[in-house]
Amino acid sequence: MFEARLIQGSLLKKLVDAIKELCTEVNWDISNSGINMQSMDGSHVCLVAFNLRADGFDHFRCDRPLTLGINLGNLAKILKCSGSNDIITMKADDNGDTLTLMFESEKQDRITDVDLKLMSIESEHLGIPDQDYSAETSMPSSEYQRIVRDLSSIGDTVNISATKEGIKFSAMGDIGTANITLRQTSSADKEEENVKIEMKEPVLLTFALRYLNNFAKATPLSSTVQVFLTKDLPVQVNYNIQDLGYVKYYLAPKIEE
Amino acid sequence: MSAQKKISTFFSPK
Repeated sequence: MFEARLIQGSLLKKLVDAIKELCTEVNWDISNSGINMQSMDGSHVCLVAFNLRADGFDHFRCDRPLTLGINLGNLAKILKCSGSNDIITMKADDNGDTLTLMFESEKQDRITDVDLKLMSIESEHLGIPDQDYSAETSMPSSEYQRIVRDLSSIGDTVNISATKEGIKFSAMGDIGTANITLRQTSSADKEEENVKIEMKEPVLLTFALRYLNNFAKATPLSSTVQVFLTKDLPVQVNYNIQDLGYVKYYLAPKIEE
Repeated sequence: MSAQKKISTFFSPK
């Protein structure tokens, strides 16, 4: 038996919206420590992972580990039936073939329950090695969203470089070129509005903007985002979900042949 | 020309 109640149900809706375009059919691994998912996108270019900790839920019960095969598009359709202030409860039996979702309005005067059919999904787990990052940047998630969106109107790929000058995003396309450089800041009113850059060594990597743009769908989940760059390795883009867990995206670089 | 790498080039199955 699995049962989890999330007071801030809108977080589940935002999480599914943040990953559903990259991954359509995924396995959720449920254990008494929480809910985990890892999935590659259809073209196997990026990896998406999330963790929702059991202690982030109002109530969490999992008698034995379960794997729930979920079509995220269908789950997103169901979550559209929930109100933005609803409390969401998820339930599944150990050998059941459905996930029950219950939406309770704030005043608890309206209750919706929906059964989502589960699927059997074959997926392989990739091991993510501990990486020694060349550069780690923390910035407002709205800033990241704007950079990748603005550069997408210039080109399809972006060069990201970290130097002592800051972190530079460069795109080149038929209409011209664009560079956006972010420098470390410390003057913002709120700590999360600052840009923090920790650079161990200069690094330059090339990525497809289409995916970096897709990662920005997680913007509503967190006010900040961390971007980890490592020489010749995938970029890691992390959104921490306050008091609940995280969603992480990894994108393989484009490399000169 | 730069080529898009697959994620499995960097991370291996567990």
